[in-house]
Amino acid sequence: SSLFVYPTKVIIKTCGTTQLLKSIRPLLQYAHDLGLTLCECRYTRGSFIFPKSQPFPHTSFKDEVIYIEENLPTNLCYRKATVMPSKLPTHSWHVFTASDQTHPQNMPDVLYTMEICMTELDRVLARKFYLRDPGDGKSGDIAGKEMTELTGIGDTNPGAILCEFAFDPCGYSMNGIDGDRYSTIHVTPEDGYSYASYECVGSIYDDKDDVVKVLKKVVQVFRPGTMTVSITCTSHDIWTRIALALEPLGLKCRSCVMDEFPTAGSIVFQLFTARRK
Amino acid sequence: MAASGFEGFEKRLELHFFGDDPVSHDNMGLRLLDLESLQEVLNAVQCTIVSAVGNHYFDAYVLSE
Repeated sequence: SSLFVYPTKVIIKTCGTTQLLKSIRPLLQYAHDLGLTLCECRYTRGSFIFPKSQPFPHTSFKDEVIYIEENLPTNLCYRKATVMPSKLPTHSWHVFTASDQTHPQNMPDVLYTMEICMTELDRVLARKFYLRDPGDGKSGDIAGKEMTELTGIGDTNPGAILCEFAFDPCGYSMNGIDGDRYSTIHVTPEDGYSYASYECVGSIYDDKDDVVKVLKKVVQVFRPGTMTVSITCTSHDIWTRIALALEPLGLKCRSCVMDEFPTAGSIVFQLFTARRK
Repeated sequence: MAASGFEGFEKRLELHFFGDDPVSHDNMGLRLLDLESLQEVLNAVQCTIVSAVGNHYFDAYVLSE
C-alpha cells in the first residue's frame, strides 16, 4: 500500500482488507485545520478477488459510494459513480468522482494517470517476490532493494528515487519519485491469486516512446495472463498508445470502454489477455 | 485470502484541496502534517508506515498491508 502527500493533494492506495474510505473524515479534518478545503475526490478500484472478505464500507460498490457521499462536503456537487465493464466479469473498473463548481480544472490538461492491474503472473517471475530466507531478520527495506535489483523492476523509471519494502514471507511494494511525479508498484505473488499493479503519472508532452518503454518493462517483469489499463486524462488520446505497445508483447486487447467524468475528464478502461490463453 | 494478507486489487483514493492562502507555510500545505497525524489517519485505514522518501515536491510512504 502507498500514500503520497502533496501540498494540496493526497493519494492513498491500499490493498487487503483495509478500510481505505475511513481515511476521508480524518483527512478532511486535518486539511481544514491547515486552512484547506476539499475541491475534488476520486475513488477507483478493480473487482476484488475476495469480495466477501472485504469489511464495510467495502462490502459493495453501492455501499462504498453511499459512504463516500455521506462523508463529502456539499460543495462537491458534481458527482458520478460508474462501474466500467470489460469482457471478463471478474475485471470491472469502479469509479466515483466528485468535484466542486469553482475548480473545474484541478488537474492540468497535460497530465494523465495510468493504473495497471495484472493477474495470473508468470509463476517463475512471481517467485522472485518471495524472501529467499524468511525470518532471517533482514529488514524489509534491504530485502526490498534486493528484489528491485533481482527483478529489474527499477528500470521502469531509471531516473526515479526508489523506496521499496519486501514483506515476510512474500509481497513487495515500491514507490518511485521523480520530480513532481510518482510511480508505485505492489505485488502479491501467491500462486492461484497472484497480482501486481503499476501506477504512474505522465504528460501528454512526454516522448511517445516513454509509455511504450514503461509498459514493455512492466510486462517483462510480470508476464501477466490478464492485464487491465485505466487511463485518466482530461483531453488526450494517450490511451490509443496502450494497445500499440502491448500487442507486440503478446497481449491482445479484448475490450475497451470510455466514460466522461466531471473535472477528471475521460477514463478509458482496457482489458488485455495473453495470446497463450 | 492470501497468507500475506494481500487481497490483490487495491482501493485508490485521491483528494484535491484548495486554500485561500496557498503559499502559506512555504507552500507545504498537507506536507505539514506530522507523522503522528498521518498515522492517526492510517489507523482508521488499518495501515502503518513502513518506509518513506520525499523530495522538493511531495512525500511518498510505503504502507503495511
